Formats: sequence, C-alpha cells, structure tokens
Amino acid sequence: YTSPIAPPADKDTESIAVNYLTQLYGLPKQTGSNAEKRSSAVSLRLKEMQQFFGLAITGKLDEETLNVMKKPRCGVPDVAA
Amino acid sequence: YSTFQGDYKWKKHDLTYRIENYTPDMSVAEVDDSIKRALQLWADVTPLRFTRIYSGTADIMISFSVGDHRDGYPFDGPNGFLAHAFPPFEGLGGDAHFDDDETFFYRSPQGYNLFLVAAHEFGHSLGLEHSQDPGALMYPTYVYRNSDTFVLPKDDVDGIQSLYGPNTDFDPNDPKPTPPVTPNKCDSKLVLDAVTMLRGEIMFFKGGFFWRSYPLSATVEQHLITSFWPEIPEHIDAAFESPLEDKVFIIKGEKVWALYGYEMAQGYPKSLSMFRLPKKVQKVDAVLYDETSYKVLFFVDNQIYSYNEEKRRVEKGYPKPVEEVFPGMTGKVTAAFQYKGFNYLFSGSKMFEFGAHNKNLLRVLNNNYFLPC
Repeated sequence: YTSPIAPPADKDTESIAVNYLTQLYGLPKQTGSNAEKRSSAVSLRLKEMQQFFGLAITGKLDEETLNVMKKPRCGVPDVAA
Repeated sequence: YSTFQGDYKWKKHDLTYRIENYTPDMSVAEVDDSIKRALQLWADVTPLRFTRIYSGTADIMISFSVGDHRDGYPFDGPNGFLAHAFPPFEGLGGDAHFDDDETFFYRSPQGYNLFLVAAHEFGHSLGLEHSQDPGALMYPTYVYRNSDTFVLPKDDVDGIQSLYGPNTDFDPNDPKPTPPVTPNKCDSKLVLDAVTMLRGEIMFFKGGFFWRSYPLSATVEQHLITSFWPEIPEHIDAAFESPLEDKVFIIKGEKVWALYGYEMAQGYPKSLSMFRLPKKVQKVDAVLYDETSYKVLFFVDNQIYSYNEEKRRVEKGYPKPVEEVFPGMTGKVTAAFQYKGFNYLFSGSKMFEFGAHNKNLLRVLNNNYFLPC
C-alpha cells in the first residue's frame, strides 16, 4: 500500500496564500520566472489583506494571517473586483 | 461599509427572485423561509421589495451547486468559499450561488446558517461590497449569530441606504430594533461589560464583542462573542478566571457559563447560586479573582461579597461596602480584573488601579489603558 506524499507544510501554506490572494485580492497569475518580482507582488497583496482584516501589516505570511485565510468565507473578492 | 465602484445598483425598487434548486441539507420550506427572511432584512430598511417568481429569469437567481458551475468562479469543496453573488447588472448580475459541498442549517449553530450566508450574499446582489467592520453582516468571513434575534447591524444599514435610501413606509406602531453598532476601543466613553484574564491573555467584553489582548504583543483582536462561543449571550455582566479550576466563568443574570481554555466547559450554564450568594442577589456587576487571597470578589451594587472557592462559601463579615475594601472607589464598579499584582476596577469610562496587597488606590486611568488605539 502506498500513500500520496503530502507536500511540505510551508509549500501547502504558500499555495493557500497564493490562491487566496489571487481570488480575493487580485494577485496576478504568475507569469515569467522573476522570483523577486513575484514575491513583492505577493507581499503587496498580503499587506492589503492584512490591512483589510486589521491584522499587523507585515507583508509576511505569519500565523495570524494564515488563520484568517483558513476561515470559511464568501467567495466575492474583498477589494474592487 | 463599501459599495461596488461604478454604478452597480438596481434602477428599480421592485425586484424578483427565483430559487432554482435546493440543497438536500434542509427541507424545501426551511430553504424558502431562510431566503425570504434574508431578503426581508434588506427590505426592512430600504424601499426595496422582493417578489418570488417560479419560472423564467428573475433579477436574483438563487442556486446551489458544487465545484465548477460555469460562471468562471468554481467552488472549492467543503469550507473555504461558502457562496458568492454578483452585483446588480444584466445577466448574472444579482445572482447568488451557494456551494452545496457545505452543510447548511436552518437554526443550529452547526455548519453554516443558510439565512446568514444568504443575507450576506444578497448584500452583494444589491450592490454592497465587503465591509471591514468585524460586526457587519458584510464582513467577509462567516460568523454564527442567532438567526432568530439577528438585527441588521448599523454598518450594513448605512451601506444599503447609501444606495437606495431608507424604508419610507415603516409602521411607527411597530418600531424596529436599533441596529447594533460595533464597539470601538478608541471610544473614550466606552463602558466595558466585563474584563477577565484567560491563560495570560486579557479579554475585554462589550456588547456582542470581545477584544483579546496579548500583553506581550501590540495587536488586539476584536471578535464577535458568537464566533468563538455561540452559546454565550451578548452584554454579559461579569467574567473571571479561576486558577483553581482552570476555568473562566462568564456571568449574565442568574446564569453562569464556563470556558476551559477557549472551549465551552460541559454542564453549563449553571445557576448563579453555585457561588452561594444570598438568594436576593440575582445580578452581579463585576467579579475579580484575587490571587493574593484565593478569593472571588463579587461586586453587587456598592457592596462586595468574598467567596472562598475551596470552602465553597461566602466569607463571614460580607457583604462589605466596596469603599471599605477599596478605599477611594466610590462609583459603581462595572468590570474588574487583577493583573501582575494590581487590581483594576472599571467604573464608567475610568479604570482605578489598586495595589493587590495593600489595596491602596494608585492611579485613575482611562478605560483604554490596556486597549491602545
């Protein structure tokens, strides 16, 4: 019997965050391979989301921010769609 | 509150809705009633009126579906996104879709209350975006609230009336309940309902909300009480943490609830008589757990009862006047807690700091000393 190998936890949280920010905060889908550019885009949207929920605005995916992302919610974007 | 940018509002007040299909979680009658009451929330405060049709295309088409349902916004299985709706527009505009991978309920705090989810989505159908007010119905994350007593919060009323104006034909003989306002910790006139420690955190209760403060961090979180504890009522009277029992007791009237950590303790609510206070005491104003004497001090009007937890009885010689136990404390105590060797008694919008050992009045502070703006 083999079981699927779970992705490493941080990879999982990263995909949760990217999916959340893409659907709800207008994070553009990844084009090209410029990692630095990509991470600053993610950080910018993270700050927007942290500002919206009154969290500490760090631009970093801390535990508090991740907890909010995991809450059940409405699928309409939080910023001007 | 926030509204969609651009002119996303209905140009007419008489709108139609149609329920295209049903979730197997609830009876047809329960779904119908939940949808009807959810729309009525908005009709009560605007000129908008909703008429149900059973065929053809309505302004607001309501459906339950799972995964990809061909609108470009696939659902994501259980939890996550519960539903979505489109702002007023042609075609899809106004339509509300519910993810049937969720389990919807009619009244229970379990799962997701369809009335609450629907009322939120219909806010979008009418032109509202998400609100940053944690007490608003249009706040993006789901929070359980009692759907029988639910009143549309003021933030949502202000939002929808910014689009459509107020309801002009309400019956003055049938006044509607006042829309609740989310308390603001920066309000210098804020009078707290209760304050307690909870395993190192400080909890400040006001109305249907509580603030959660981590002493070692600058962030203070505000939450609806029901988002943590659906059973706990609003506007509690008092709360205190008992290190002996490792529980936080929450009191309203003659009922006592208990938390074990952040979980509800079993077997509650119990009666206030568990503290062996005289029968005439049917309401307490504040409670302070004194770790220097392991006594629980109950503030009732201008008197204090000292309860010995180990012996489970009120101490002899009590009640005593508050001012005898805390010299200088003249006003009515509305909340109290002990923190790092000091007793803090709230009276109105002021907080009185006493030494825990010598009971000397040290300072009179503003109520938001622990709730920085």
